[in-house]
Formats: sequence, C-alpha cells, structure tokens
Amino acid sequence: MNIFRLAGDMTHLLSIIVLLLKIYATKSCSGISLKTQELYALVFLARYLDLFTDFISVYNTIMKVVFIASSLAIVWCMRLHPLVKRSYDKELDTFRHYFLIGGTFVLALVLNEKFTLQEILWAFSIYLEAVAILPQLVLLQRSGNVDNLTGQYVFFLGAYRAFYILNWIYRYLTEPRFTRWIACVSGIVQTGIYADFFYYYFISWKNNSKLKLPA
Amino acid sequence: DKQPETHDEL
Repeated sequence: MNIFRLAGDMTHLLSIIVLLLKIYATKSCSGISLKTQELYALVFLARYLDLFTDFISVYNTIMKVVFIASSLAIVWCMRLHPLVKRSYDKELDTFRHYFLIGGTFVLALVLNEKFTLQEILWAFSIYLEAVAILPQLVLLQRSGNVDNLTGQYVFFLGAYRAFYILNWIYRYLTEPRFTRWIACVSGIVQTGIYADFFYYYFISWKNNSKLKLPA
Repeated sequence: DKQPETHDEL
C-alpha cells in the first residue's frame, strides 16, 4: 500500500458518499444517471467476488463492503425511494448501457489474466468501470443539469483517477515485477473519458452560473 | 502455470 493508492481509495469513496449524501439531503436525483450508478454497483459486485474467498487485509475487506453498500444505496435511493425516484430524468437517461455490459464482458472473455470465472469477472469489472460514466456524460450533454452533480463529487472522482495513475507509476518504479496492463491501460482510458465528462461538466456549470447571475 | 496476481487493489 502506498500513499497514492490510499488517497485514491479515499477520494473514490468520498465521491460516492458525497453523491449519496447530496441525493439523500435534497431528496432529488435530477441530473444523475441511474444507469451509470447501476454500472458502478455492477463493477463492485463483479470485482469483489473474492470478498469471502481471498482475505488480503482488514482494510481491503472493509473497503470492499463499504463500496458495495454505498453504490447499492445510491441505486436503491434512485429506484425505490418514494421522493427521490420522482426526480429521476427517466426520459433523458436513455444510453443503451446494456451494450456497455455486453461489450466489456466479451472483451473480458478475450483479454484476461487467466480464463477462470473470477479472473474474467475481474477483467470485466475493470473494463466496465472505464466506460461506466458514459451514460452520465450523455445525460449531462442533454440536460446540462449539474444541480446534484456537485463540484465536490466531480473533484473527488478526478482526484481518484489522478492518484491511481500516480499509484501505478510509483508501483512500476518500485516493484520489480509490477505489470498490471489490464488495470493500467483500462485506467488510462477511464481517465480520458472522465476528462471528457469534466469538460462537459465545466461548460454546464459555467452556463448555469451565467444563468443564475442576477439579471 | 503462472498464477494471476492476487488483485490487491480495490
């Protein structure tokens, strides 16, 4: 464990907690893509199957449970909470995310570290996480609504990406056999798509703040 | 055969 990875895990967790608190506090999820949140929950469920079989550390186990619980809590809020679900932009959140699930699963069948169920699902979760933000990006392009996409959420999501890339550079430099090509290449693609999301977020945020200026 | 690395990253 290095400081970059710890910071990356903390900012990743904070981004999920900040979003959950925002949705729960305002009882609104307008502007949030349920599909992206479902894909994130699927990423954690597919990746943390080894929760009960391989014990790596207390930290690792606790964080896996917290990631699964918090991402499912967001999906539960948006799907079932009587007040929140009314504010879901169902007609705008139309990205066909099943193609993302199918495509990344096929890729995981081809590109994996070992052709075992656990490794295929792990690679699937890595590829899926890279593209999971796409429904949110499309929804943001369509709605321009950043009410619930707080600046903190976007900041922590970006910090998570930055710290993980620093973590891989650090591990590559300090560990003789650090070769995690699947995680590194997919993580770089994920960071690129995040940068695109950040660009649309910044544009929308600027337009909204212009709109809100006193006439 | 090469055992895949245990995935210690979250």
